[in-house]
Amino acid sequence: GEKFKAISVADFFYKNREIAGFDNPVRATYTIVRELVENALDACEQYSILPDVRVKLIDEGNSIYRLKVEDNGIGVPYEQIPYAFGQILFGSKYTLRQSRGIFGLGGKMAVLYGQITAHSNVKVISSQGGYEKYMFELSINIQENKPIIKKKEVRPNPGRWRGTIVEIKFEGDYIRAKPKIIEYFRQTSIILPYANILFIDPDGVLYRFDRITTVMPKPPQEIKPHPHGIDIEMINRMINSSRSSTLLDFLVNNFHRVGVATALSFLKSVKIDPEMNPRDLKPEDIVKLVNKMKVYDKFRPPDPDCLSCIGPELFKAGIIREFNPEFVTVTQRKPSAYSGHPFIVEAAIAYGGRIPIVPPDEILVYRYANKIPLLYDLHNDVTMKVIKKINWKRYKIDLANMPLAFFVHICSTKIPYKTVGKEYIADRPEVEYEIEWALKTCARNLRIYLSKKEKINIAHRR
Amino acid sequence: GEKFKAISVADFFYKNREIAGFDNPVRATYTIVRELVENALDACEQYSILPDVRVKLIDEGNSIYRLKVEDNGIGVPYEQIPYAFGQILFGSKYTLRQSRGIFGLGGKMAVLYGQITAHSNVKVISSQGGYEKYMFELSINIQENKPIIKKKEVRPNPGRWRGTIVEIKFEGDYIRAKPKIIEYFRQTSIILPYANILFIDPDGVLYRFDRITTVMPKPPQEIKPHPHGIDIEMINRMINSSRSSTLLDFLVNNFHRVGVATALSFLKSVKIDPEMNPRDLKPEDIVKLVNKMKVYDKFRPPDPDCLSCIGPELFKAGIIREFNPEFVTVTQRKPSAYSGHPFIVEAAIAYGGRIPIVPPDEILVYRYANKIPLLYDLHNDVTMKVIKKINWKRYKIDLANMPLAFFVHICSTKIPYKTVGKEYIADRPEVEYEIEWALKTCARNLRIYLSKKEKINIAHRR
Ligand SMILES: Nc1ncnc2c1ncn2[C@@H]1O[C@H](COP(=O)(O)OP(=O)(O)OP(=O)(O)O)[C@@H](O)[C@H]1O
Ligand SMILES: Nc1ncnc2c1ncn2[C@@H]1O[C@H](COP(=O)(O)OP(=O)(O)OP(=O)(O)O)[C@@H](O)[C@H]1O
Ligand SMILES: [Mg+2]
Ligand SMILES: [Mg+2]
Repeated sequence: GEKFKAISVADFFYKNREIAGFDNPVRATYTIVRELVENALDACEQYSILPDVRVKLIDEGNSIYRLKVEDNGIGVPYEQIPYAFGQILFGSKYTLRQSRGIFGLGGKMAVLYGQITAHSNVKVISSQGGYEKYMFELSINIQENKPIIKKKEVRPNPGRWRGTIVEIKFEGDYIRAKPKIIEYFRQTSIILPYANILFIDPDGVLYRFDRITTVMPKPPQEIKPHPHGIDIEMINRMINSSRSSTLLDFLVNNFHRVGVATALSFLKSVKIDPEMNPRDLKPEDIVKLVNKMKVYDKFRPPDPDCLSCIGPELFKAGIIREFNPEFVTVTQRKPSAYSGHPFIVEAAIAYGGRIPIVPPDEILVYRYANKIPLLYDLHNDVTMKVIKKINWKRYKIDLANMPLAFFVHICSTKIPYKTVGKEYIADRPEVEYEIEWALKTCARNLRIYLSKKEKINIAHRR
Repeated sequence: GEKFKAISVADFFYKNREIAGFDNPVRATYTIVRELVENALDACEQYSILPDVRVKLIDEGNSIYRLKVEDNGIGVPYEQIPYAFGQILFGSKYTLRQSRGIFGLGGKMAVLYGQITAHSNVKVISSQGGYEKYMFELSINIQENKPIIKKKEVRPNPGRWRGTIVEIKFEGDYIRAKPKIIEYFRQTSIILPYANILFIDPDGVLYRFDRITTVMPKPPQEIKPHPHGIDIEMINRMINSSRSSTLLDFLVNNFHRVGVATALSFLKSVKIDPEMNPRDLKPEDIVKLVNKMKVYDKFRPPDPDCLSCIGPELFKAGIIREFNPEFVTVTQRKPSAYSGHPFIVEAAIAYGGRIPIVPPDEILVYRYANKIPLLYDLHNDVTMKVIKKINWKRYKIDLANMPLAFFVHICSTKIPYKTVGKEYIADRPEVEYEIEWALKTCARNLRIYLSKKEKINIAHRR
């Protein structure tokens, strides 16, 4: 007969680590750098700390590398360190606000990979700026998905240092991963002109991206779920943990931007008694309530306070620093939503300067999701689909013969990644629509510039 | 400060269900059919039962569908039914043998999706052919990842029926999913000429694929891990659960095809004492042992008994039934391995008959992994990469102007899927190599046929 058993989620991701971006030592090297740097940047930006992130990758021989990532972020509280780094599906980003992290497993996958390929423990030093700083050496008990504390120390912190240092040893391949890693830092610096990023690679080469501004986007604020994002599971959980004795209070207390007037008019339109106790709702009433909420069109749209875009000024500054283009146009769309999740698309097109002319199948497209550069699977991604769809000739833009670079940034409380490795974004009609109009707006601005330039050239030639 | 919490793996896949193939109602409809049919086929083939699988999809209105899948497989034991269908990361396929299932979550994702979109419980009726059959109605406690038994019954089973019936209601979109669903059944029948598959769709249309043979491939046998597939975590678990008092016994008892002579010669070559107790190995010894095992080239290659290919006869029969080609060549490569995982590539090229001539970017490629048809992400898949690489002109094969269909089937104890939705296969050089040589062998056979045909035509024209 069949042998049945359960496995832990750590065991699942250990057996199937290619699903998380750990296919082989080359891809693993890239993914580990990415995951740790993204944790560092989230820890800074969420608290309006101008990021200082230092990354050092050392070749220890025999394909073993040691990666050290240091940040000046908010730090991790003492009791949370073992779980934050040693328990898969644990973290602080399960909230409805924009952040790079969403799954609660990126950092742990790096730890796990280091553990199974180099038998090494992760070292974490962190402080939240208090009198003490904490040092842990951890590994993961994979079969039970819990941390194993190999060593822990509390040390004095006289300088009130605040931040986190994470050090992992693992089997990697820097030679093959290098182009992607350098490109990742470069693309990160384009979108983060206010961050100091330093990378010292195994060859001792220093890559420095210094900040050119101290202006930062406002950090995102957590919001309650929007009624359009509701499903049966969510509403059951809300009902079970709610103290509201009426459906009216329940809606007002649990949903984003739903006030008494909106709640009353919604309940009236679906003929449900505002005074009834939510716990008295029968299963079929819940289904009806959920279906009605999803299609009721008089709810206020989501508030973009839960998002934190780059903004046209900073985006432009980053692009100018990197490419020194002859012309750049940046646009930010109004907030939109898909399935109740607010999102904003920012796009840019840059022309000339250090941008080369490239063959059409090597078109320069820079994609970002919640400020994370996406470097893989371009042709699967929704942005490429849109670029292929637009009739660039209408804007007198010749993709094959003009020095062009395209930039698309999507911010959302939930980026619809198709993979745990955050490689590309699933198709969503609302997102596709916003990307299309953002790029067309930029295309129109470029056309205006090019035709002005053309007139000036014609005038000069006379 | 940050709010830290842990979530269950069910909660993770609920929040991120697009990662498992549940992006939207269209894709969900396809994925649910796929997951349940694959469970049914595994339950038959593992026990040499000629599969009879009946699938009925009913449109209940309001985008709600009811799917019922019935099989004559081995059935599920009474105590396991709640966990098999109600606990994520639970199953009987965590063993080293070929099967369609590997993750322990496909069926549960279908249950979960039905639960959150249609507030419905899964119904399971099963029997292993004994005096009783069991009926359960279940849902999943998502936050705790455990089953909620809504109803259970033991009924008499006078006819000694053996099999499983699974019924799920969910929000779907058959109209848009239909082409992929029909194609899935069609491609399944090509590779399974010994299976009876019946699909009744919401429009009442019957799609019947009747068996044309009662010959079945031998089911796969479970094997121990191969030394080349070892890593530090694995060997630590083996040591902890081993009763062997010597390293020699430990190797012989825990690894695939490692006999006393092989174990001794390996240990001698790495200067480790065969008599030492495995529990006395220090961490650095374990690292050394693992690294040496991975590169020692005198271990016997994996035994293909853990695999269960179609075989050239059956593959040909399935292709002939579907396409009635003028010519078909099928080849099966010798067993190979990647990272200690045995695999076999089978390939075929069919020419003429009902096969149409298609434009080059619509090339007819049928991909299978452990007998699962892969219908998405063709251009990301390793098979397409190989097809683009081969110089078909050398074989006088004109992709643009000949009626051709290409078939590639990979069998392995571990298919390196890039996604939880089993959409496409990651690149592995060993696998790429085998696919390339399988297709080239077929190409050569086709060329021989075409040049014979050419000679006959020339002879006739005289
Ligand atoms: N450098 C850091 N500074 C502060 N907190 C950190 C740092 N690195 C990790 N953490 C904390 O540890 C948690 C877990 O990190 P991990 O990368 O595993 O998951 P995540 O970032 O929440 O989600 P994702 O899997 O998408 O990356 C984070 O949510 C954060 O609270
Ligand atoms: N029709 C069936 N007949 C017999 N056993 C079944 C059937 N459907 C499910 N099972 C049992 O339930 C277990 C869980 O199924 P599930 O689809 O969730 O995971 P899996 O098939 O093991 O892996 P995967 O996630 O890759 O599909 C299976 O391993 C199998 O033991
Ligand atoms: Mg993270
Ligand atoms: Mg399954």
